[in-house]
Amino acid sequence: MNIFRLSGDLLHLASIFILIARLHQTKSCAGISLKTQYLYLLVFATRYLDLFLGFVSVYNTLMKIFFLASSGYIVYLMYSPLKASYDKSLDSFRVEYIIAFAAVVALAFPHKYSVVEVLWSFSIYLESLAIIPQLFQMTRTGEADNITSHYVFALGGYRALYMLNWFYRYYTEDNYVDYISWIAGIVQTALYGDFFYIYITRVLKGKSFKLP
Amino acid sequence: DEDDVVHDEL
Repeated sequence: MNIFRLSGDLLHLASIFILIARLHQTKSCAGISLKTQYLYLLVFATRYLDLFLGFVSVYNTLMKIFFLASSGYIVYLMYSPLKASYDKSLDSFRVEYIIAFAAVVALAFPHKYSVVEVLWSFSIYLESLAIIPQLFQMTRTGEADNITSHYVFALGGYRALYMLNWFYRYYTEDNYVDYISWIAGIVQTALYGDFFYIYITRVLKGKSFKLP
Repeated sequence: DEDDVVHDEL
């Protein structure tokens, strides 16, 4: 564990708390992509199968349980109590493409051909693309409320911090490299490029998230 | 076995 990874995990945790607070406060899920949330649930469900297979640390186990439970809870909130505020027509990105792409890449380049490893690779590639429906919806409507912007920023920042963590690990752990994490992490962080720019130039200056 | 990949990150 190092400071970059810990900060990344905490930012990831914060993003989920921000989203749940947003859903509770406004009692609405307008502006939030249910498809992205479904994808995160799928990401955690396929990656954290290893909860039953091995033990890393109490921290690791508790975080995994939290990510699984919270993503399930968010999907439940959007699917059931807040369903009336969900506008399906705005959340129109075809996620089948994302799932199929992640599946093909995971099958082509896993670390090892075992069910758990292929699912792990699938979850890493899927996570790198899972924000696309959310970004797509924000681009389509051209705006987002501030708390939703904070949510997306925290989510993007988390993977950017993980990249610093991998640099750190490369130098401190005998050239440690996980190329799947690196490739997916670069893709994931790059996807946020435009968003980060608008967030920093507008939202942090007290204006709303609006596309020019 | 020895070839098992360890994923210690979240």
